Amino acid sequence: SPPKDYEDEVTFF
Amino acid sequence: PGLLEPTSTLVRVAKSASTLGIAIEGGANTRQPLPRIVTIQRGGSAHNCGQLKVGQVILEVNGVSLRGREHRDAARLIAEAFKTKERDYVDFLVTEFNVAL
Repeated sequence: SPPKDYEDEVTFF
Repeated sequence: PGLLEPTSTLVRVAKSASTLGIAIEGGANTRQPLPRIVTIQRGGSAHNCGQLKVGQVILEVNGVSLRGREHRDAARLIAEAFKTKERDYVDFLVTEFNVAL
């Protein structure tokens, strides 16, 4: 799969 | 403050649940240079606190600025703040205004 768009990076805590 | 001047609020989130229960997006070198809260999960510590809201931008965590920190670095700081046993709370300095301060 293509690399994830860094702009769309989301982290859940 | 003036009408266009962003106001910041200090929110102390007690570690009242096993998770913090938020999701963030953004970080340095993105269109959203400071992390923004995109989700607040019901039952998490942040939801229990009642003062954090989706759309708020996080300026500081426990007094540490997130300015200039890329997403993973900001996320690591937040995760460590929640994990540490030194405090039973996490302090967030947040602003309602989605601006690059």
